[in-house]
Amino acid sequence: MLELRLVQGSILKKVLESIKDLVNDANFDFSSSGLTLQSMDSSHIALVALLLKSEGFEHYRCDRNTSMGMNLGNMSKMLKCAGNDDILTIKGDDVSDTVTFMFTSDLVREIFFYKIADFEMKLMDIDNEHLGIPEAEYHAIVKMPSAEFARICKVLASIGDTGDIGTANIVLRQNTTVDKPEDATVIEMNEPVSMTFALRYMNTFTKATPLSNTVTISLSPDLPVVVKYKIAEMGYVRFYLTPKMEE
Amino acid sequence: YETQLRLEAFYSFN
Repeated sequence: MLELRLVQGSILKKVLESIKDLVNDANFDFSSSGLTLQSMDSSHIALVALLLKSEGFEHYRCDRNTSMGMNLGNMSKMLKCAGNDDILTIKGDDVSDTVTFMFTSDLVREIFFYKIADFEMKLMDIDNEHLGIPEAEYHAIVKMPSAEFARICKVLASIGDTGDIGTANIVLRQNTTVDKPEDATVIEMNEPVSMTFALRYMNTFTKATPLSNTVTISLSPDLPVVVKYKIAEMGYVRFYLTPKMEE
Repeated sequence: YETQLRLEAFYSFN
């Protein structure tokens, strides 16, 4: 028996929008501690790791560890039927090969009418190997406004990475003299680091911008970059991308 | 010439 209720159903909608362009199908792993997902893109260059902790749900019941394979495009279509203020309930069981998403509008219930919409989606078998990713010490960790990071990636990608039309340089300096802490740019650097990444992937990661006001980028020369969007009170979406290296 | 290794080159499968 699996039953989860998320008051802010829009969080799962945003999560889906942030990962569906990177990964087509993925296993959602449910345990008593929460919901996790780890999946690589088809080229094994980038990886997404999601954590939504059980404490972040209004109601969370997971009798035994369950893995549900879902097509993220189809799931996104179903979640788009939910209003942004809707409460989302996810239901599953051990015997059927479907998962049910239920959307309820609490605001309407308070008046006199109770709207319930439910969508049943077919599950799929996905052979999904997990990578063991140990915690690492990074040479540099940048915490900055997520919208600014998205803007930088978009601008650089529009100029392109071939050098055909010219070059672009953007320098981002530490800036902590801001009114709101989420507007700060904080650079923790243990050692200088210089790396090259495929902008196409970085741009895909920035689809997670609506999930968090800030983004954390962790860099070490011999490791994939980690781009992390914290989901307040619940967990995170982390993206990993291997660097381009000179051969 | 630039190359991009797969993630398995950095992390091992569980």
